[in-house]
Amino acid sequence: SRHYQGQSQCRIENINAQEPNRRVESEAGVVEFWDQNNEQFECAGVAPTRYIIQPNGLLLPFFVNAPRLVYIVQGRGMSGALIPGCPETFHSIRQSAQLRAGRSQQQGARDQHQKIRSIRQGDILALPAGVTHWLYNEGETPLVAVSLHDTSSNANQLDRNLRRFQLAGSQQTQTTSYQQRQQQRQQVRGQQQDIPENNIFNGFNVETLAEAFGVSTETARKLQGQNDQRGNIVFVEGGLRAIRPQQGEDEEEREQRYRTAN
Amino acid sequence: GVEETICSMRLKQNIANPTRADIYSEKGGRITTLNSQKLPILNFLQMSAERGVLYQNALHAPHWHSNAHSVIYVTRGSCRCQIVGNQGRQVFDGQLNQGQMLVVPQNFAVVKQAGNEGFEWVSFKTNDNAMAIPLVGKTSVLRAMPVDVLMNAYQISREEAQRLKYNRQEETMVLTPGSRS
Repeated sequence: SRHYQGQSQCRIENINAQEPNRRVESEAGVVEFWDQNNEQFECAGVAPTRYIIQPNGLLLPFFVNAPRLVYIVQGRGMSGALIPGCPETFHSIRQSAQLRAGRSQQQGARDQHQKIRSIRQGDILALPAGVTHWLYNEGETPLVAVSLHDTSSNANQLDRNLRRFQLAGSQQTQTTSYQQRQQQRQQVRGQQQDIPENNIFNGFNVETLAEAFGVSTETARKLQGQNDQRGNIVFVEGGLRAIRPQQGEDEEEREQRYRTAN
Repeated sequence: GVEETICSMRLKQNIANPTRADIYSEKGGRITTLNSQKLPILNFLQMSAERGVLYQNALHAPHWHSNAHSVIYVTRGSCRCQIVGNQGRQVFDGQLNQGQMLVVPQNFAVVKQAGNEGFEWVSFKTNDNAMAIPLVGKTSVLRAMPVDVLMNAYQISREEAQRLKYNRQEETMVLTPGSRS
């Protein structure tokens, strides 16, 4: 399945353990990148990344050009993978019951969305290429996740560079101590590292966005996040609320329990 | 299984016939896709196609293809087209006219708005079952996210987030013009 990008060049004489060489800090966490141009990663056709998300931190939705496996090294939280073609099926039965009872809805009566998955230490998340994903830390300790992107996969028809497409937020790359050491080397190679990472809405005209979403130009500007200095991991004041199964209850058990009420 | 062999496989299918449209909007236009589920030989080719018609000033919703490049050929009319790549960089913002061809790389987001005389195109995809992921409308990624995620991601109120998710109601891919709150 790896024939598409052609056989990789694997002229490796020594193999070394690798540390991340680029670190991007945000309001509520850090994203660390290993050098995907390293010959060992190039040979394997992969690009690794590590996310460290502080409690109440939300890794803003994004997608990449390659399939990935994410391992939760530490912490717990919730994760949303937005799978194309799937309708927003996740609305709680509790919500319907409350609606029937005529009670007010704190969540907003109309809100529905796709399934949210609880994640905890030891979990693996499998995410196909181009699938948008977000992650929220609802624990008391930092949520650490290591992600390996298979850039040589057939699913990636672009080149082998890992490309991130943010749906929200914007990021001005900040140089850190070990990055500074690497930077000179990379500048020699003609690479530009300090490129601001804007979200994809930023590339569209405000008027077009406003018309497409049917919202005001002011809201469209907020979508672009031009003056947003928070980066790609943001704090959620008061914690993130979303419709999902109650904690501690197994989803399958819950489905079983409500089956007759369907 | 005779009809399953390549010798007797169906090799053609019309995608210009409006009655075969997969997405239809009375005031917006229509889109017809042809993939390997409709025409199995495309599985061999690993390619698919799409035929679209936008009426005056209608929009083809901002979207990206998660598993294919897309090459657009303009068959009639014109549109304003914007394409955005990774890091939010705009890589194209211009008019597309009849007879022109434009490459939209995999994962690059694109939006088109038809000109005064409408816009018609055919596009070729490099996957037999190309998946389009819209940013706006009933099947969009924003509709699939909880309101709280949108509020915190874009620093907007609950009402604004609700509007972002639901303003386009049942519309998908083909958007009628002039709808703004």
